[in-house]
Amino acid sequence: MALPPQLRAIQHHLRTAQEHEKRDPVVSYYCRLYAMQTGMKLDSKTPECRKFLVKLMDQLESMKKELGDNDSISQEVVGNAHIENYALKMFLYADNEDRAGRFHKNMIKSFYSSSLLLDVLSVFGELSEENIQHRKYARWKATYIHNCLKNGETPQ
Amino acid sequence: TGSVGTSVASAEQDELSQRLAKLRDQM
Repeated sequence: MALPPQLRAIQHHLRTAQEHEKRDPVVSYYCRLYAMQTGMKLDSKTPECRKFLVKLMDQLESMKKELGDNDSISQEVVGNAHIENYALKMFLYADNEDRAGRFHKNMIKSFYSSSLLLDVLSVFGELSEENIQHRKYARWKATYIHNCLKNGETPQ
Repeated sequence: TGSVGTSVASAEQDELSQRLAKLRDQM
């Protein structure tokens, strides 16, 4: 279903959910949960947004049934650790590539996806200061390196 | 129609909030 423009802010989290459907269903579930909660705050009034959010909720409930016995889904503290570990793993991969001077689409995507997953961590509560800094740095780095490569410059 | 539309909208919003709360409570 097409994403209504009012919900544009969650489109990348939903794409990350789709990309992880098979690879890591727990990541996919929490990306959708974050998108659902954020979408409800963005706009649950206009009919097309409400329709979209109802579909997303249907998806979440069926994922919940499929994954219900997974501790990462049934216990928030386990889910929190799962998402945080995954986000930091992506961040470290990208950071290592950056420090080694290896700039490519994959590492840009890893920086950006790690920042999205740090957004998702907020479903479990306030982000730590460290994760807020990580998210800011990862988003800035992804944008900076992307622009450098687009302009044919070497990132510093 | 305006008021009916509004009450349908808010009923659906409430239902979504309840489903979300239920989903999270079961975690």
